[in-house]
Amino acid sequence: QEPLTASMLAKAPPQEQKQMLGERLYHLIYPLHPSLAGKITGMLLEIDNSEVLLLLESPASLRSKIEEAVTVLQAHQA
Amino acid sequence: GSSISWPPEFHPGVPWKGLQNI
Repeated sequence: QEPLTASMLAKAPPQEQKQMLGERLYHLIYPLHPSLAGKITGMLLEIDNSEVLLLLESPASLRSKIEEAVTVLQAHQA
Repeated sequence: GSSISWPPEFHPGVPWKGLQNI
């Protein structure tokens, strides 16, 4: 799968941009948190597209963001 | 939207509606 770039995103309508980012995020999150992947992806899609692109390029940043999201999610569900 | 349904859940292959419904 080729990397998603800002210029690729810019060619798509805003709604589709989130979709493209969501597909990438979901497939990275799923192996870590299968049961929460959809919700974590939904949370991360609230972040600015440019920041999500940075996360997709930086596995360590993404992982810490995922853990942050899981913490928030668990607190929210508690 | 209601706080109980937050966060919106992403499903691969399903068009993302996200926060547009709020």
